[in-house]
Amino acid sequence: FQGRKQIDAELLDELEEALIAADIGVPTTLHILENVRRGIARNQINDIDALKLAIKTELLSILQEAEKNGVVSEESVSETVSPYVMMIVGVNGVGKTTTIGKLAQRIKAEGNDVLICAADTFRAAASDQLAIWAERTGVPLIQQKQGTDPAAVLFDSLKAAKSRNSDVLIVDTAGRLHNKSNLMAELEKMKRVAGREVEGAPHETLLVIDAVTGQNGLEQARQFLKIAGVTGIVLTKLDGTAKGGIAVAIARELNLPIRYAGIGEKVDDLVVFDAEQYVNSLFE
Amino acid sequence: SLSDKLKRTLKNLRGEGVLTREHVEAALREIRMALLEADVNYKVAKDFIAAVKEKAEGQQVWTELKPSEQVVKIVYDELVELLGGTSSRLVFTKQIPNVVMIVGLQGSGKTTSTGKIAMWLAKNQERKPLLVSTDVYRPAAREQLKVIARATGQSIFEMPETNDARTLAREAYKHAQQTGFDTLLIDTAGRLHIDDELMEELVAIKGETKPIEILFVADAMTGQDAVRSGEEFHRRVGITGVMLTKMDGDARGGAALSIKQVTGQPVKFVGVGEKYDALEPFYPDRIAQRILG
Ligand SMILES: Nc1nc2c(ncn2[C@@H]2O[C@H](COP(=O)(O)OP(=O)(O)OP(=O)(O)O)[C@@H](O)[C@H]2O)c(=O)[nH]1
Ligand SMILES: Nc1nc2c(ncn2[C@@H]2O[C@H](COP(=O)(O)OP(=O)(O)OP(=O)(O)O)[C@@H](O)[C@H]2O)c(=O)[nH]1
Ligand SMILES: [Mg+2]
Ligand SMILES: [Mg+2]
Repeated sequence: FQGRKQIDAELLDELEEALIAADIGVPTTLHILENVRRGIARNQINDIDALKLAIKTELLSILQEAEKNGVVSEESVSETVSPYVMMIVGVNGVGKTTTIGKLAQRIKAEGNDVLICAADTFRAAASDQLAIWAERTGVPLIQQKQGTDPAAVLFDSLKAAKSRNSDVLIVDTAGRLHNKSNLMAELEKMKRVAGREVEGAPHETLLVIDAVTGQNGLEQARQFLKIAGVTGIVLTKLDGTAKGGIAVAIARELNLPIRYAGIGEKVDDLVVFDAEQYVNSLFE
Repeated sequence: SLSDKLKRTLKNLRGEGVLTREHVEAALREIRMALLEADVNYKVAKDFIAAVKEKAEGQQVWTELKPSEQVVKIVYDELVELLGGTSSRLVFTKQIPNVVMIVGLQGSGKTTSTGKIAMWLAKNQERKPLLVSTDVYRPAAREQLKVIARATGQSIFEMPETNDARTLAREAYKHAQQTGFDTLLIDTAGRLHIDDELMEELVAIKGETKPIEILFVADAMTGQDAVRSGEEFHRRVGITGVMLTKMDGDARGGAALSIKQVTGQPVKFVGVGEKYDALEPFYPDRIAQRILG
């Protein structure tokens, strides 16, 4: 391996750029390369394939660590607590409403009675959009007219879910930028309403992150975690060319696991997130 | 902020007559970090750094500024120049109607922006706009634009009997011609730049309506991929301008520089909120400051 150190320097630059290009971000990239450099110095990494494997291993361990610490799953909530409440949150346009259509399909197919709450009472035609998804999946929907207090729609939905013995209630919320304190406060209020009506609700709060998001995604996750108590991430639009690497930075800094990935606009385009498959795709 | 970081980096270097290579090298690393943190594409950042290096090295040290302040000024000026001071006023012809197409990735803010732009043109350029949604895919997309049209007092063309985007565009065009709307704003469905069929659909709509403006609507929080989507939309459809949305958030908006560099087309408008009057013309100096943090 005469020229080995030389190759590594240039190669490390290329690999650093690949990680940056995937939106992994500078701090996480430097952290990964630092560990890799140590492995090179100890002669544990001696060629390009070992180097790539080392980086993949670093990425995988970040994601798996978050999965361990992360999340609540429906199995951890007692059968007597009903309904299981899932709140879907995130900034504007990331794919919340579409994801709910996909989730409703999946959860219903697992044998559950699902109810959807149209708590985006703000945006033009938001409940019309969700109503079409509800119809497509054969899942009932609770909605009110535009301008109603979202906490009121949530309250009605919780009452309806309890009286119908629904297993799962999925709550759609309006897109909101995390730097708008009044909108974040609205989310907080909705959580309190849920918690008063059903013990431990919302049992799952999924933050939807668009795979094209850059470093701002980390700040989104910080604020939503702090104010809305996020329990997991849904990474959408992975069928595009963006790699969604910001989810790795989110996993590392906040220990939030990626629960699902959106891979298209149709009702079946949702998969349970597979960290190994994802890490391999980062290097394609 | 970048100025603080540069002050710290350069404080032990003596300022003597010219900005030395040492000054500049030390500063460039901080600048690269700031650009990447702001989501400027890493290749665009590389080219930018090279340009700054060339401008900075050997420059006479200005006596009123510290070396760090001088470097920041060079970077800021270069950024403002690249972002380009083109006018954001759309350029219209005598034709009836003039067509403006609104395109971009899913969820970037096109439908909302179509309403905003219509309102802005009516108010600031005395245009008579007609809206049409050619989004035949997304649930309640046409309904969404209809609600927006009603809320902003705009006219909208509807043809519920068809599910073909081309037909909607063509018929809306004819309707505008016959009824004297001087501007036709065409909202299109969000699509991936790698979806051949849908990209072809945009080319077909363009062919039918010969737009004077094709605006690429991009989310301010877009990361490294901005270069790919911007480049591909420009290559296949040909954009004439960019609208950067959700700038009321705290995303630094480096995507603006990336898209400008790779398409050569200017950012014309900025979306600054969910309400339909939340539209501003693009000011390069403001976004330059924001990118540099
Ligand atoms: N390609 C692709 N498009 C997606 C995916 N998920 C959602 N979309 C599209 O993204 C756009 C926005 O989706 P919505 O579900 O309306 O997003 P939202 O977060 O509810 O938006 P707001 O309620 O306005 O904040 C739509 O065009 C969807 O079809 C995905 O996984 N892949
Ligand atoms: N805060 C903020 N929200 C915006 C802005 N522009 C659009 N939005 C919001 O972003 C979300 C998506 O907007 P749409 O207009 O539905 O996006 P779209 O590009 O038409 O989506 P598709 O048709 O599905 O591709 C909505 O919640 C809008 O209210 C903006 O400048 N600021
Ligand atoms: Mg929605
Ligand atoms: Mg739209």
